[in-house]
Amino acid sequence: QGQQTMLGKANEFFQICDIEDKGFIARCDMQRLHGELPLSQEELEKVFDTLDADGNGFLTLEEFTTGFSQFLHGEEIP
Amino acid sequence: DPNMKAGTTSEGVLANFFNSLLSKKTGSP
Repeated sequence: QGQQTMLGKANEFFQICDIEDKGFIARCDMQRLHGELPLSQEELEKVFDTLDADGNGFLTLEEFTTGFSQFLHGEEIP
Repeated sequence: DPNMKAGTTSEGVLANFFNSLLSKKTGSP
């Protein structure tokens, strides 16, 4: 059940970033989050690079979910 | 290691990002 919740959240967050509902997140989509999230352009770029494991310039839901999963396992959520 | 400063590592930035998304979802009415 925890896994399902995690997948649901990852999906929800993916939708926030995938503004045009393309099915992937491009670098410019990430930069549009600047202003919505308290992160600098530089930090958003770094997030994108970290999540984009294969470095093809597009973030798929799978890559996004993997990153989110790593975050959940590496960080305690209060 | 100068690249391992707290908060500037990939993990730190990623944590920041997801925490922001979490609070965005739960913090707004």
